[in-house]
Order: sequence, then structure tokens, then C-alpha cells
Amino acid sequence: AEDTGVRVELAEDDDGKKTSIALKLWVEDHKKLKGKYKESGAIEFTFDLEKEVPEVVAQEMVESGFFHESDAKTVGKSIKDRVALIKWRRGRMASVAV
Amino acid sequence: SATAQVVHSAGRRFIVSPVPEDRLKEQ
Repeated sequence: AEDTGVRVELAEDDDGKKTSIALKLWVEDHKKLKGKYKESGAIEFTFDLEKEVPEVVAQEMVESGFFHESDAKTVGKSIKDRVALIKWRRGRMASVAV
Repeated sequence: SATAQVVHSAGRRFIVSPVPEDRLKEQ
């Protein structure tokens, strides 16, 4: 997989039922973050698996001052990949249960 | 700790915190 330097993982256990789930995003290269957020690195947020779009959340992060506009695509892709994995795992768990 | 909350105009809440040391060099 392409290494974007942006990691997204679950910030809570996935019970397979909730549509809104807590995710945590962090960057390996702090230079990607803007201004005062350079000293931080992890951003936690909730994401609705059914209603929300990863690219929109990435844009909100840009507008909130975390990232440069040029990184919106990378951030959106990282969230999208994680969301796809969560959905895939849920689908797999459901089929095993059946 | 250095956690902080940022609320976007759309209403989404972002919680900002330092990355754990062991995560920084993870490959």
C-alpha cells in the first residue's frame, strides 16, 4: 500500500453495531501539521460509517487549521482506507455469525 | 496533558493530543 505517513485507527472497540465510531488519526511527519498543532500529532474524532464521507472530514480538518490544503487528499484517502477496512471486517463478522 | 478540543463550524469535535512515542517510528 502507498505510504502516506498518515495513520488512522480505531479509538474504541468496534462492536459491529454502532454506525458512529471514534477514530484516531496521527501523522508520522509533524511538518504536515500546521502552526501550533505541530507539537501535537493525534486527532480524535467520530465518524458515521453510513452517512459521512472521508473527504469531507479531511476538508473539515483543513478548515480547522490542522493541515495544509495540499494534504487534504492524503488525509481523506487515509480515512477512506480505514473506513473501508472497518466495513469489510464488519461484513466478514456478519457472514461468520450467519 | 496537551489535549485540546477544536470544534469545526460544521459541529464536528476534534480532540487533539500528542502521539505516543512508540507510534512515531512505527512502520
